[in-house]
Formats: sequence, C-alpha cells, structure tokens
Amino acid sequence: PDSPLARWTKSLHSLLGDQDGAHLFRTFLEREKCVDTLDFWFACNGFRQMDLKDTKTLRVAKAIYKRYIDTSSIVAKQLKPATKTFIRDNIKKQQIDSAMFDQAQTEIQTSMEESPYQMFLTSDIYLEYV
Amino acid sequence: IDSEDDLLQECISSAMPKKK
Repeated sequence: PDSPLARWTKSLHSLLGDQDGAHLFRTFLEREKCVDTLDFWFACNGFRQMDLKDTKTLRVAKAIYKRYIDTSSIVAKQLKPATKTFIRDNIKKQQIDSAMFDQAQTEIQTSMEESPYQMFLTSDIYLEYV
Repeated sequence: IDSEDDLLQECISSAMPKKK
C-alpha cells in the first residue's frame, strides 16, 4: 500500500523526496523543456542548508540569481516581479539570508503542482514505469 | 577556485534525494 508509486501520487513533495521519482520527473521535464524549474527547486533547498558564514554561500546565491532569475528562463517567467526584485536587492546589498529564495521556491512549486506534476502522472514515461 | 556552474551543480546535488 505504501509503495513508492503510491507516494508519488500523494504529492509533488513526496515524488521529489524519492530518488527514482525525482529522476523520472526530471526526464519528463527535460522533454517538456522546463527542467530548469526542478533544478531551481532543488537549488533553493540546497541553498537553505548552506552555512551563511561560508563565503561560498554568497557566490551560490549569485549563481542561482544569474542562472534562473536574471534571465529569460522559464523560472524567471513564472515568478512575480516583486519576488524577483526582492532577490535582486538582496544580492545587490550582499544581504544573504537562508530564506531569501523561499518565496520564489513556493511560487515555482505551486506552478509545478498545477501543471507539470499533473501531466507527469498521466504521461507515458510514468505509465511505462508503473 | 570552483566555477559558478560547479558551485550551482554542487548545491543542486546536495539537495537531491539519496538512495534509501
């Protein structure tokens, strides 16, 4: 009853917490040309766990900003303008905070739950795996 | 010194689920 597959359909969060589930969802998103949203989601989680005293952390924040937010990437398109401005200002002032990407991650997660996650559960990639 | 891409990749990988 609590097979991995049962967990995958429970929520996006449980799908992404499973190695095979995350891998398969990534394959699906690559095909749909929106894999950046998933990489951004994982980058936000990784960033939150970083040590704020480590100089590497500011560089990672800048790298996330440059790669996903200050571009025409699908992530930037799905974020609210105010969310992008908030992150840009933090980066400019070098004010790094573990929660600085939380709002952006929530917006991306909501949009993944609304569309690609639902599509994934009816996709041939998923059905073949099942 | 690590490149920006390496740092980003490392950050993403650190958050990926590990095999149980």
